[in-house]
Amino acid sequence: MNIFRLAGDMTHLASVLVLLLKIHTIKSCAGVSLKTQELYALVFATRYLDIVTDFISVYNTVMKLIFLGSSFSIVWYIRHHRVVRRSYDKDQDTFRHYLLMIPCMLLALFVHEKFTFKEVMWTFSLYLEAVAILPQLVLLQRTRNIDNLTGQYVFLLGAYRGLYIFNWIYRYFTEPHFVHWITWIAGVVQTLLYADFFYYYFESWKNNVRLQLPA
Amino acid sequence: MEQPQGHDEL
Repeated sequence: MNIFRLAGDMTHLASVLVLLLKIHTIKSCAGVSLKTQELYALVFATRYLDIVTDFISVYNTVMKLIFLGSSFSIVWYIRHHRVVRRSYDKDQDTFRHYLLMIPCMLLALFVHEKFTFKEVMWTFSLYLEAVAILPQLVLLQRTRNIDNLTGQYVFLLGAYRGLYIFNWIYRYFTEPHFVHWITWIAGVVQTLLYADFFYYYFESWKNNVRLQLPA
Repeated sequence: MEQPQGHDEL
């Protein structure tokens, strides 16, 4: 484990905690895309099928459990919590899941490292994670006022992806035979989707004004 | 190349 990987995982963890903090303490999910959260729950459910078959480390297993547990509980909160669900922007969050899920599944069936159930599902989760943020970005663009916690949540998610790229560069030079084209390309695509958001995030931070994405 | 223990990243 290198410093970039650890920093990436911690940023990812922080993003989830920020979102849970908003939902649990403020009892609001305004500006949060349920579509994106459902896609993440699916990403983790399909990626971590190996949680019962392969043991890598205690750290690995614990983190997997946290990401699975948090993503499903966030979905539960937005859908079913008596108070939280009332703040959900249903009319604005209209992105259709299947437009992302079906192409990712087809791609995973044709482009993968090994044709086994677990491996295809794992590859599907990589492709889906790369684009899962799109409903959230669309929602942010429609929401005129983005609150601090939602902005930080998206920023931390983007930072996590960026740090993983540094982790791969580091591993490429330090570990023999560390070549994972599918992971790398999906990861770079995912990070690029945040480029526009990052630009406006830093602008608003620099000028000390509320974050707003242009329509 | 494949890693012996499967995927070690999250």
